[in-house]
Amino acid sequence: KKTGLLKVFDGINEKFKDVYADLSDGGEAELLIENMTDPFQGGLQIKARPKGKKVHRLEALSGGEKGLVSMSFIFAIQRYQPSPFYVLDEVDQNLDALNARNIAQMIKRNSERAQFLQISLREVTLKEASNLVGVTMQNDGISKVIMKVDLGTVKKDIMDIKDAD
Amino acid sequence: KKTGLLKVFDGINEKFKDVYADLSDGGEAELLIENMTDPFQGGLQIKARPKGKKVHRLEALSGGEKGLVSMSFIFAIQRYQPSPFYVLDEVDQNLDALNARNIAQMIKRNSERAQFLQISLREVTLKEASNLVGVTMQNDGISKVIMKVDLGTVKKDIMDIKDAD
Amino acid sequence: MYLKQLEVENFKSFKGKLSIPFMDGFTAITGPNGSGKSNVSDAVLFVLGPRSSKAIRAGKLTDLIFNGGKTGKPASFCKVSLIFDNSENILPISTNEVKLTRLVKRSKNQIGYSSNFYVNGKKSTLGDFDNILSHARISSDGYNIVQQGDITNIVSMGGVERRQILDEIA
Amino acid sequence: MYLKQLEVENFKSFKGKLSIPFMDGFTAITGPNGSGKSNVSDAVLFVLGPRSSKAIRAGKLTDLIFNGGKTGKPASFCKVSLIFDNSENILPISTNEVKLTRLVKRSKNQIGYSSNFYVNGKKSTLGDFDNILSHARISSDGYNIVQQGDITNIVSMGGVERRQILDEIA
Ligand SMILES: Nc1ncnc2c1ncn2[C@@H]1O[C@H](COP(=O)(O)OP(=O)(O)OP(=O)(O)O)[C@@H](O)[C@H]1O
Ligand SMILES: Nc1ncnc2c1ncn2[C@@H]1O[C@H](COP(=O)(O)OP(=O)(O)OP(=O)(O)O)[C@@H](O)[C@H]1O
Ligand SMILES: [Mg+2]
Ligand SMILES: [Mg+2]
Repeated sequence: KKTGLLKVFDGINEKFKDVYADLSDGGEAELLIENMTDPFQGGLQIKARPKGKKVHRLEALSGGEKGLVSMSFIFAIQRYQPSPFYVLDEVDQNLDALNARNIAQMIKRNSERAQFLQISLREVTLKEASNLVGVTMQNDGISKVIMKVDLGTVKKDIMDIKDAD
Repeated sequence: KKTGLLKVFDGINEKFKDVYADLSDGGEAELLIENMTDPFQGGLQIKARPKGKKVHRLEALSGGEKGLVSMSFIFAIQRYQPSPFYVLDEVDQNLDALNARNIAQMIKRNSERAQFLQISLREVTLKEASNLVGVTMQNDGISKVIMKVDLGTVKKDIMDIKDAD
Repeated sequence: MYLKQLEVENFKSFKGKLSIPFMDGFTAITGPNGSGKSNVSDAVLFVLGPRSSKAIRAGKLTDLIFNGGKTGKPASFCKVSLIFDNSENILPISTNEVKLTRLVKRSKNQIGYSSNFYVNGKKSTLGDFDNILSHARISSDGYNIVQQGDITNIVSMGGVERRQILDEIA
Repeated sequence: MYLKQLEVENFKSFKGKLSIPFMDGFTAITGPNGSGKSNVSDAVLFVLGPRSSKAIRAGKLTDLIFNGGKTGKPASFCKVSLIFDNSENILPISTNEVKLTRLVKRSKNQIGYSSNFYVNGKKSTLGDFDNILSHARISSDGYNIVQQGDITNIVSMGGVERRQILDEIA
């Protein structure tokens, strides 16, 4: 049991380091088992140092920096134990345009090996997807799904805003 | 003490109903004191019904619908007991482009009576502001502030993405 | 293997029967606030059988049945099917497609409900689903589905809870 | 009355002395993730004296002192001043501008710290600040400052906690 956990830990930690360094353009992060002699007595910590900064407590990171750490953790699990499909719901909510695009581009690369459904309100994310699905609702409380939309239709008809952000 | 609380409750509730009806383009919402005989024994509930929908438990609302309810509550407090200045940090994180713009436009109207500083990553919000301030950081961990930026500069130089969302 | 189609019937804000085909690769889903995007993700989670109904934002399972919308009558059941492409035989079922269905029906007395699982139309159990899906490493508790707001939990959760994610995988 | 200027010195990611003028009306603040936007809001909250340091995302007050960035040496103190336009005499101070300053200094022994408050340069107390600011209905616990992520708390907090917001106002 303990060797099983440590094997999973090593595998995911290695991927986590790679993914975070990639997404943060040179930052460093790692996972740490609090109690190496008996891992089940302690927890799993995360240490992250964004590029150009000193190491901080995880709580001192900004909202977007935390989002990048979380996505790195999720991608690391996915790389260690690939599954055929994933659903991600507004994981880009605190990311700036650059980080949101980087995450979407990583999803795009990962989508060669697995199916990704990503729910998003951000144009920079929608631009990276291969397929676009719209969900709308008239004033009757009933959801309708519009298949194969293009970005132009999304901004005009679905999001109802001509010069959307 | 009880009459004081009930007076505040009535005042804020009235404003809350107005603001939510305005922001949700015709939805209905109200505040409810759980224990009217002894308000201090109970809590304060919120009931909200987005336009075209049945009344739901508050938890069943979507992320953006909850954001609208929260902002209505904050604006109601501000209207009942106006203060000279406010700081709002990424309150538009779960809002679609239309709702984000509506909130920004309400802030713009309120800013005739009070000062508002709103931190945002969304272009649709930045467009509504009268003044724009940029905060950046090179790879040295030191924040710099750039005064009086225009939206074009923000997209190119500050957010470092040419065709930002 | 990928999710080829999602069929929803009277599930949350989806009235009547609706079939949503999905492509392989990267699909983005967008739309206004409150339109039903997260309900799509809840529909997937509903079939995968989360340990708790809280994960699909419902107080009780019957909260998931279409409530009639603004003016209509509430439905009496909700049904969701996930149709997976199984041409590579990853799932231990011999068909090219595997259809996993979950049905929740209100009881006649309007208080209780029944909950049933089906594989390719034949009655099954949640245990069977878990077993079938584990072959593809799909689980409702793993990180296949990251719900709205979850992204901020990973950093804020305690160390032990975070370790338990690895325990699941081990 | 409005916040005319924010002066920060060695506060969080702001090295050395920096003065940020603000206009009246609606100002938006933007910039990349991690650049220091929320630190601006923390600087305001720092002077208003929140009940707990958790509100400014610090374990202890000395976490707020500039840590030197990538290569530099940590500073020994941090200081923030809020300069309000008081031409309408809302604040009970007879000057046209009111400057509220808070200073936190590391002790020589590197473990403790001292925390001081000043009004227009003269030593004061947090109680004085509270009293002065209450004339303008500015409080660190009211809804003048909505921190990042707070927006989701209003709906998810319990009824009693929500009622307590009204108690404060009453
Ligand atoms: N049983 C039900 N019957 C009808 N409608 C329901 C039911 N359960 C939930 N809903 C509706 O679904 C809506 C929420 O949908 P959902 O959370 O999917 O929105 P969303 O598109 O994700 O929005 P956002 O962008 O704000 O996250 C609610 O407004 C609620 O009224
Ligand atoms: N005492 C300190 N000394 C130096 N840097 C600090 C200190 N405390 C916090 N920081 C830095 O401040 C950064 C966070 O800044 P902040 O939260 O203001 O970012 P932000 O612009 O709001 O980003 P986001 O858009 O992601 O919310 C952290 O990366 C952290 O390294
Ligand atoms: Mg949603
Ligand atoms: Mg921030």
